[in-house]
Amino acid sequence: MKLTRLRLIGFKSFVDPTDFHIEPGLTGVVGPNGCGKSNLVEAVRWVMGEASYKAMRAAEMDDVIFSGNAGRPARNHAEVALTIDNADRHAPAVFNDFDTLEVSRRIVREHGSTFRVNGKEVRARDVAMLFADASTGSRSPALVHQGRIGEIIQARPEARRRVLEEAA
Amino acid sequence: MKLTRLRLIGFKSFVDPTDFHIEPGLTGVVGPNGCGKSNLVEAVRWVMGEASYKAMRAAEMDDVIFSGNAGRPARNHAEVALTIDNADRHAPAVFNDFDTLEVSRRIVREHGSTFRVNGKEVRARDVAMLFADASTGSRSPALVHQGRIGEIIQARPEARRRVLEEAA
Amino acid sequence: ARERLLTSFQTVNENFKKLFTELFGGGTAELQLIESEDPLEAGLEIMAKPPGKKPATLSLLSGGEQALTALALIFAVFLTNPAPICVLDEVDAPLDDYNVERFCDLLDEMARSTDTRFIIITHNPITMARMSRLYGVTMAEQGVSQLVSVDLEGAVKLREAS
Amino acid sequence: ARERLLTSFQTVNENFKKLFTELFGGGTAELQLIESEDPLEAGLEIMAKPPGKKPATLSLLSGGEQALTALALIFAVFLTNPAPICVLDEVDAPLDDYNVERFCDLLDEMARSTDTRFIIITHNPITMARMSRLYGVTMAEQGVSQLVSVDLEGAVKLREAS
Ligand SMILES: Nc1ncnc2c1ncn2[C@@H]1O[C@H](COP(=O)(O)OP(=O)(O)OP(=O)(O)O)[C@@H](O)[C@H]1O
Ligand SMILES: Nc1ncnc2c1ncn2[C@@H]1O[C@H](COP(=O)(O)OP(=O)(O)OP(=O)(O)O)[C@@H](O)[C@H]1O
Ligand SMILES: [Mg+2]
Ligand SMILES: [Mg+2]
Repeated sequence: MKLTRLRLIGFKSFVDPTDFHIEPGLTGVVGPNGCGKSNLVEAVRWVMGEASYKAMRAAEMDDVIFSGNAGRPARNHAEVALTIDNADRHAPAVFNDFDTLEVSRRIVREHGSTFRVNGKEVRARDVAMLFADASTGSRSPALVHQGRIGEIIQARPEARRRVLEEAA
Repeated sequence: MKLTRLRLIGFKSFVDPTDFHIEPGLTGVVGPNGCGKSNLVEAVRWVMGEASYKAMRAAEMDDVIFSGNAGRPARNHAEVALTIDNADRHAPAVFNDFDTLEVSRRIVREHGSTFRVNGKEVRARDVAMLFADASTGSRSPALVHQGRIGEIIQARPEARRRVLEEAA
Repeated sequence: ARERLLTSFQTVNENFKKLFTELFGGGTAELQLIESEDPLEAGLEIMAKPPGKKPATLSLLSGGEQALTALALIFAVFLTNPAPICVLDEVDAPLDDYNVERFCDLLDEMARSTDTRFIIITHNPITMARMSRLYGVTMAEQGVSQLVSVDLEGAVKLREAS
Repeated sequence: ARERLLTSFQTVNENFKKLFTELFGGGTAELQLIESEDPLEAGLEIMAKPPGKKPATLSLLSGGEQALTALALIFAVFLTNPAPICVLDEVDAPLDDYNVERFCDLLDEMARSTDTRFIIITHNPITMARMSRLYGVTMAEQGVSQLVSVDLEGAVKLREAS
């Protein structure tokens, strides 16, 4: 399975629909402080099923919904979709007939999150299993958020051992 | 009081005598990773009386003594000296007759540290008081070690309040 | 002690508000004592509103915004009783070019208005270019540090050369 | 579970030793399980010997050396079961120019030897120059992010322009 596309609508500062084509090799992302780069990283973890609002730099999960600026009001919902190319047919059986899988998560203020795969509503754990079968997921060691390096360096030895358990 | 000069002999990677003239305004210090820049910062805190070896990135205070390299053996002692221009006569009475005060700290392996002011041995707390009268010291908020910014950001609110207590 | 902490809180807060707006080229921020009526038990919260954004606690800001806000706090404390020496070890690491320039503007201003001598450890070429002088630390012999004077033009070549 | 942790420890350790030497252009390092006979209770210690230096635990290394060593650990775990996507958010911040180039060499090698697609968030111009393509995130309208394609030559001008 390959991840090919990330779409955001109303997620944090990405209020307008944003279409990020994820191409092979090395893609750099640049821009000034506070422009939204780390918000992209959080969107990936979020659509993969991240349950902890603390991992989203939020005080509650609704905080990931665009909260408005000087010219625009806050939004009522946010959505992130991640497209998986399943040509190699490694997806869980229930999804494995498809060439392409679009996983989406949508949150509505005070109504929580809904997950869908190709438009069909599924449970959060189905999404977690799908990404686990793809050797990734919201807790993947390959998703290195800003400050993760400092956490590893400062961690006490028992906490660092858990980094290994992710690999086991 | 103005700090005008820092000398290091045998302190961490500064095994050979090093003379750092501290001039007015902004002095930049540059160099590759691991070349010794942060060791300079630690030398300043150390000569001011820093008692905690953890603040020196060490497992015990003797670790600040040059521990040898491929070509040279470990040293047996280390010394750092900080020169104070006391033209404004703000030093504690016992030191205040001098135009210049040289504060030095010398550590001998397994024998601990000795402090001197203008060659005369003094107690660690006399040195702490001297620097406190100069509005500085090993715990001065103006000595921002590598990672201090991260500590402030990650600190819980009660720990952060202690930053204020330094000012009070 | 309670009185002294409150007084110093107010002074630091006044400095902090000004320094934040200077470092961010706009916006507002303030310190708050929380979780207790007693200042000796309270926590220090930092509310910050960078230009064009909503107010938020420090933990919700971006990495660079957090670093710049923490610098405003450090300097706010510093200015209440300026030390003769200020050493900053790689504080500019997470800052973009505009924030680095404003950080250097503030250093210039503090160097002018205090007698403090500043030692700024940096990997950032913009910061290097704003210094009055540069020293390089090298390890020509493995594991042995040497301090050398670096001329400002030569800096860009020498600075990172091991 | 104990067996599985030990096996993965050995695999990760083998990767870690190779990656450390690659990233540092020399030197040696290894992982150690400490404080308990039982791997499920043990702590993970990291011993590292950068080129020309004495072996030391992670906490005694310089800031940049610690970051590079932590990267070797992260990639050592990654290579045991490469994910289809790897996102690195400003991991190059404390690295000097030579270490950044070796970090980018390793990225090139992993991009060649795995199917992983890499997203590298950075403020570092050397890293930017080594990418296959660049996207910029801008906030032309305050508080609203937009993703734009950036040509690699134009990068140096655009990258930090707010
Ligand atoms: N729910 C929300 N609605 C609108 N804007 C938000 C929301 N949550 C966060 N933001 C904005 O997103 C910005 C943070 O973006 P982000 O952390 O991605 O920046 P960054 O590009 O990674 O910066 P740095 O280089 O400093 O790390 C904050 O300034 C914040 O104002
Ligand atoms: N007692 C000692 N004897 C000899 N060398 C030492 C001693 N203690 C530390 N060192 C060496 O000093 C180096 C650390 O230097 P320092 O932390 O000052 O680097 P730095 O220039 O700040 O690097 P960075 O840019 O990565 O922060 C270590 O590599 C270590 O080998
Ligand atoms: Mg960020
Ligand atoms: Mg350092």
